[in-house]
Amino acid sequence: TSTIYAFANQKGGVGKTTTAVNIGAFLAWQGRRVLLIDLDAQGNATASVGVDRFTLAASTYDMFMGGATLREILTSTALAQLTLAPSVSMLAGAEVELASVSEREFILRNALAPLRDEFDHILIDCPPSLGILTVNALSAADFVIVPVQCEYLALEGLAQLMQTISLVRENLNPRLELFGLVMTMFDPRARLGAQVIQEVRAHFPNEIFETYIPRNVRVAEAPSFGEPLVKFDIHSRGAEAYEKLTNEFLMREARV
Amino acid sequence: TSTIYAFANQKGGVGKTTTAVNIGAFLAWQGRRVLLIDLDAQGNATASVGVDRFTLAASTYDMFMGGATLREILTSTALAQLTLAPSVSMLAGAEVELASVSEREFILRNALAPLRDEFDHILIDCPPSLGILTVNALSAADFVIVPVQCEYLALEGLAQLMQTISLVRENLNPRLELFGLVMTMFDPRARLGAQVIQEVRAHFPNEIFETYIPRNVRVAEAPSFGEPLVKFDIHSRGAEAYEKLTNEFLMREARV
Ligand SMILES: Nc1ncnc2c1ncn2[C@@H]1O[C@H](COP(=O)(O)OP(=O)(O)OP(=O)(O)O)[C@@H](O)[C@H]1O
Ligand SMILES: Nc1ncnc2c1ncn2[C@@H]1O[C@H](COP(=O)(O)OP(=O)(O)OP(=O)(O)O)[C@@H](O)[C@H]1O
Ligand SMILES: [Mg+2]
Ligand SMILES: [Mg+2]
Repeated sequence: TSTIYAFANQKGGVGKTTTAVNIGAFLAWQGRRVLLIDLDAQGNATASVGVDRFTLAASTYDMFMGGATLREILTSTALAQLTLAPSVSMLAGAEVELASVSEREFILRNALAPLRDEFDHILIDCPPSLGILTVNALSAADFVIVPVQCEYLALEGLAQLMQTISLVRENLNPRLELFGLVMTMFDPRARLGAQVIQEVRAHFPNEIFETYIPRNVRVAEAPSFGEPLVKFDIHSRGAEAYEKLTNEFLMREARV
Repeated sequence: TSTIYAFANQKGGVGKTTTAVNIGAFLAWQGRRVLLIDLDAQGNATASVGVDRFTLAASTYDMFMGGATLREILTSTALAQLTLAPSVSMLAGAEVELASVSEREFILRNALAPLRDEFDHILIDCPPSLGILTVNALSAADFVIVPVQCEYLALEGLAQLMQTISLVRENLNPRLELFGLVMTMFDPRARLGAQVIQEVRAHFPNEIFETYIPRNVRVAEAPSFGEPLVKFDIHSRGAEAYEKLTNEFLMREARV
């Protein structure tokens, strides 16, 4: 059966989508069967793997509203083994539309149950909030991966995120664990990056992935071509870091 | 009476907080009376002006829940003329806690009414979502300022943001207008930045501020000292750009 990972951090722009997409793509490139689920109304993960949101028949919005099963919304992507559950902007209304639905925290977990044996890895890209969509991801997941931008403001929200993870573990999903923190957009020339890493390491001594992702303009360019780095520019510094991170991910997975 | 500005964009990490804080600080530095309202549970605006969230008696959370008036939560900051309405992490629960409250879209607008004559400018920093807190900001505001990061993924959400602004104007706040788009984290060396600006200009020919904010590490360092750029490093490229942007802001304000 597959392992499910939620990529979560309520701080915006820290690399959740970029990390979920590129770990997913390198896993698929190595021949593993990967399902990428886009839970963000912005649809950045959908765009990053070359799927056009404006021509979709159905999306994760329909799954949450009960209009389609998860299997019915799956679509292929730029990579053979990478399957996507796409999102559309309507998802922005889910918080309010689900407010009075019972068991709303478990919609995704229940939708995933029949599909778990068809994939090796299931990766969920979360929006920048701790609302109902992120709670659904945390309720369905085995593990949480937290991308942390190497900037001061990204530190502020980590305590709150850990609190939320604990609350979900106590009330909704007892098996949920922190898989690790990924330091992103690291600029070795600036003092700030090293200071932030030191601060994070003080609070999470054993949970930081050894591979840091450098700031690299090719990473930011790839989504405009609808391609993950493994297809867009496999020799870029960004691609090399994400390949190394994916191998570290597999080693950690083998140990748990 | 004061003019009210909402700094909104559901895309995360595009510079909403940095732009609200630094325009606010340069206005205050020029002697104008400025109120900065932090509507993000992460409290980045609060931290950026040197206020300790963990010692606050009350915050915007208490205002939304009816436990305090806006006047009661105001606090001074690192700059004489800059007053803050601080936020705390409890604000993350507002979406659900307000779901069944009538007139919940107007809580902030009604709270601001008695204070409008005490400030020249009121600036509201929004979280990275289009939920009830951002809707409160848009319902209270005269104008919306949209920071747009010079990256491809930041383009995806602009259409949805404009749709939301139109919906608020039609249903909640007939006077709401787009004041302008601020291009942030511009890197003149990378092709991507110029391409994104060209794309934005194609859709918003007259609404882009002429001043682009460059990517500048001093901008990212300032919040760790709890100081806006005008105090932290007024001679940095980031500070010069925000001073120029503030003067452009004042010229535009004089014209409307
Ligand atoms: N290592 C990197 N180097 C350069 N740019 C990067 C890197 N990682 C991400 N980016 C860019 O930074 C921006 C933010 O990244 P991304 O959208 O993945 O963050 P996010 O956490 O998913 O954002 P949101 O909170 O809006 O969902 C994007 O424009 C992305 O292309
Ligand atoms: N011009 C700039 N140059 C360098 N770094 C910048 C610049 N503007 C903002 N930053 C940094 O980029 C990160 C994102 O900026 P900021 O937090 O202001 O965005 P935001 O839109 O408010 O994010 P969120 O969506 O989480 O509220 C922060 O770490 C900030 O310090
Ligand atoms: Mg994202
Ligand atoms: Mg912010």
